[in-house]
Amino acid sequence: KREVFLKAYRAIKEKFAEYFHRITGGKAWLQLENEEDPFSGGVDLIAQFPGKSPRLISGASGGEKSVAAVAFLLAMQSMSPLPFYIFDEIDAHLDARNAERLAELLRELSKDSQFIVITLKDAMIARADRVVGVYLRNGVSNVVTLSIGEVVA
Amino acid sequence: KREVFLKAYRAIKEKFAEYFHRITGGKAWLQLENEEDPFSGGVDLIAQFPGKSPRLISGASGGEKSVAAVAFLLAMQSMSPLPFYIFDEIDAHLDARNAERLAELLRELSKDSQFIVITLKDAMIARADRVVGVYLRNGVSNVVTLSIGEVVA
Amino acid sequence: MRGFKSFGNQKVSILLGRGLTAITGPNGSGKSNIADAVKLALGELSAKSLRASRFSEIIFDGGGGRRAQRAWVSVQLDNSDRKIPVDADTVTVSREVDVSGESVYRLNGKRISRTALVDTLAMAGISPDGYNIVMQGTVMRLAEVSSEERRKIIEKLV
Amino acid sequence: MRGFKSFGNQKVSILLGRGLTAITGPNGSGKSNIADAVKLALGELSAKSLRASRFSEIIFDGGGGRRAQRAWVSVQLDNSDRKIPVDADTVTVSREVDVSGESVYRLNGKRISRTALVDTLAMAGISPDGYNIVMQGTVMRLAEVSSEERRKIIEKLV
Ligand SMILES: Nc1ncnc2c1ncn2[C@@H]1O[C@H](COP(=O)(O)OP(=O)(O)OP(=O)(O)O)[C@@H](O)[C@H]1O
Ligand SMILES: Nc1ncnc2c1ncn2[C@@H]1O[C@H](COP(=O)(O)OP(=O)(O)OP(=O)(O)O)[C@@H](O)[C@H]1O
Ligand SMILES: [Mg+2]
Ligand SMILES: [Mg+2]
Repeated sequence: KREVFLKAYRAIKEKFAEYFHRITGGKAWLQLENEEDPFSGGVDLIAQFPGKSPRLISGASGGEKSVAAVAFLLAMQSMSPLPFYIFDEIDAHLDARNAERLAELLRELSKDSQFIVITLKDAMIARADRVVGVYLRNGVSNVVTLSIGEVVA
Repeated sequence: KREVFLKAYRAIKEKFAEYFHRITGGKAWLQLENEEDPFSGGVDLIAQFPGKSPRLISGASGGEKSVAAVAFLLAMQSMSPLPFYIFDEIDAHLDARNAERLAELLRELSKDSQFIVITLKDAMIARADRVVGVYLRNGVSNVVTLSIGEVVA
Repeated sequence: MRGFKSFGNQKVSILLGRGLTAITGPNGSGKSNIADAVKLALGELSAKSLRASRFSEIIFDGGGGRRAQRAWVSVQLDNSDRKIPVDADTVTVSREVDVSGESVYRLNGKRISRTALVDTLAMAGISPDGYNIVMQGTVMRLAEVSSEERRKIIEKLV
Repeated sequence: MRGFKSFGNQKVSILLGRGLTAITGPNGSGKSNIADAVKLALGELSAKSLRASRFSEIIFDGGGGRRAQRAWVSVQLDNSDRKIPVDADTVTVSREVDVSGESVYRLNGKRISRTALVDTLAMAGISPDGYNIVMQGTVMRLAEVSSEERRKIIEKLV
């Protein structure tokens, strides 16, 4: 059981560091509280944003926490993929630059997976393969879907 | 005690309905669960957005909840003003239209009070009397303040 | 979907494919309701997690006498890799909720108990509260979990 | 502020006046830290609510040997209406936190106990966890409180 966990942990650790760097340009890592007996302690998440000191993620800003959480989720996805992902406004607290870099990473990773992202941000909409527009008419929700490939062709 | 509460409750109820309508164009109201004995029940918040059925606010969308929560806070403020208000990203889940209408309402109410709003939205920044820009240099936070009146003059 | 939350009495189908799909629109237009529909179809047991106090509240209650009698949602999953132990390239999961809050589940059109459905989908790692569905307003909190909780999230994955 | 969180060893002053002030900037630039500074000055007792596990963590710890020895924050309040029972047009509240997590409070330069400070400010309705300070990520949850909780919020106001 310990080996199974450590194998998964190391795979996630590696991808997490990669994805975090891709979005922020900074460094982040997971850390076992107890190296010898992983199950007697937890897993810390430490982030070092560019130009700053390393800090436990609980001390980071709202946007920084969002980015770290998404990098962690994507790392889990790369180790153990599920058929689809639904992310509801994960970019709500991101500034323009982080929103763009996250959208870029999602576009790239979505080549091998299915990401459904609910968003209000242009940065995300601009990089989607498909845009589902939801609107109300007479108090009832309707949907219109644009396939970006078709639009361009 | 009951009279003191009811007096405050009615004042808040009225302002809440007004501010909610100013932001959304819809109707919302507070409702005592127990009219005869207010303290044996709670206070429900019901919102009816344009074109829709009235609904308990717990069933509303993220943006709708944000707007209702802010209208409620502003109603409390009008009844019992405090010297300053600090709102940290209360507009994170608002679409462009709600963000603009909220910013308009805050600009108007701020004539009699001090509102400090942390925001990433242009709609809010555009309507501020003063913009405090926060930025990092060498890992240290710095601040630059623009007084909009001066800029225009 | 038909009769589900803000989606009225006309059937609404949303084609989602590979790659990145962005769902957008004004506040209150129905975006998060789409996520709720998927959770519902996969066997969600908590009405609260769908922002309802009981399951009957997820039935379309539009004004003007248009209230629906039932809510129906259906999710079509690609099963060409046969991760779901069903011998079909496509697995369609549907759920109908009536005004008493009772649910009827179907797998490829055939009625199935919730337990059987959940066990079948679990073989492919699919569940209504898997880490693959991130609800609105929860992403910041994911970073705020305790270190023990974070370890358990990784443990659950394997 | 000096030495408080991301605000380094140079004193930083932010003039806030009447009307609407917008604070903006990139993620992680220090905006919410300004709100934390105000809460700290007003007597906040929970380090966790300032996103720290203990009070010594709010002292600037910038890399390159620039770690500060103490954090100092100060808030200037207009008291021309004398709602705060102090005979001065301006009331300045300051707090210094040292590496052991100990705090020293001052009111208009004169040292004061936290209890005396909190009682004095409470006369004007000012407290570190009043409804007038809405922290990041909490506004949606304000709408999700129970009806009992909502009634108590109104009761607390009077
Ligand atoms: N049973 C129901 N019948 C009709 N409408 C409903 C029902 N349940 C919820 N709604 C409505 O659905 C709307 C919420 O939809 P949803 O949460 O999907 O919005 P959204 O597009 O995600 O908005 P936001 O951008 O604000 O998050 C609300 O206005 C709510 O009143
Ligand atoms: N003791 C400390 N010393 C130095 N930096 C610190 C300290 N405590 C927190 N920080 C840093 O302050 C930054 C957070 O600032 P803050 O929360 O104010 O950001 P923000 O501008 O609100 O960002 P966002 O838009 O993402 O919410 C973090 O990057 C964090 O690492
Ligand atoms: Mg939503
Ligand atoms: Mg912040």
